[in-house]
Amino acid sequence: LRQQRMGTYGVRAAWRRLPQ
Amino acid sequence: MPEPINVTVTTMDPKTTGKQLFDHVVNIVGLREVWFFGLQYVDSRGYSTWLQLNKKVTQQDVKKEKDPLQFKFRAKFFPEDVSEELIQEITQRLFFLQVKEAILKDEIYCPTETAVLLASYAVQAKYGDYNKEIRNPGYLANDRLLPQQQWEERIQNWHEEHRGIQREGSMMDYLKIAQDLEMYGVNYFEETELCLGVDALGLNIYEHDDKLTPKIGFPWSEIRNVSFNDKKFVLKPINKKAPDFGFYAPHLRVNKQILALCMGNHELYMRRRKPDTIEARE
Repeated sequence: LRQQRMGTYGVRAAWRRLPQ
Repeated sequence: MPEPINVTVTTMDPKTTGKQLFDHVVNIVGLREVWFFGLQYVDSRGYSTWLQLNKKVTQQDVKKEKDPLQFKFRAKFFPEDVSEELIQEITQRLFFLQVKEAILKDEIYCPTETAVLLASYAVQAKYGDYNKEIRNPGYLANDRLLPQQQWEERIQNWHEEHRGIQREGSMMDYLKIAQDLEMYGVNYFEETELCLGVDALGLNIYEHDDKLTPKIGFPWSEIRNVSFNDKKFVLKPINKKAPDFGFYAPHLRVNKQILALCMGNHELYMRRRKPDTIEARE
């Protein structure tokens, strides 16, 4: 339940997850 | 120009996910530029929201009084530049219809002169070239073009100028002008204490009485992280010396929606900036 009440998105970190 | 039609999709399978439903709809429409679109619904509390693709449809808070469940197929994300990114004719037409509707409903503010010019492109898209032999005065009387109808002559003057522009060209000319309107492509959240706008380029903060000019803008390139904890939403700038920007939303689910829109818009933002574009990969 606790997890559903929080959320995060790393805008800068997202660049690293992009498929090359 | 076909009028927009309401489509009801029913499913027998309670396990159907949002993605299965969405894929079905885009297949029927023949749409390939799917990343801009989503299925919108009204939740049990009466708020408009987007169907999540990775969850079962029945697990989502779709208003149950309506049987069958009702969804609107709409653009959820907007391109930074329509002429660069909207390739398929069906995509162009869906954007054209949606933006035109938003302008006519005053959801996107449009100055009168621009509204007249846009209306003339809508007329060109619908009727083709202006021909004074067959277009008698009153030829636009039954069309929804502007909030008030007394502008026919001014629209007609522009309409005459568009001779030779094909239907698809007219719709794109319409969108190329409309995309420069301040409120185009912005998802506003007005229930928050400050008015928030999420769009293709980042987050903007507005005062409630002026949704045209942001008080502060945070382009994606200047944001390190966005997050929420219950009703509090926090934006951390890349610049460590700059203070975090936080605000409270009235409901947790508003924060979930804001975060989902941030993720979707930023995903498209990143893909546009890769040498291998979405269109090329498709």
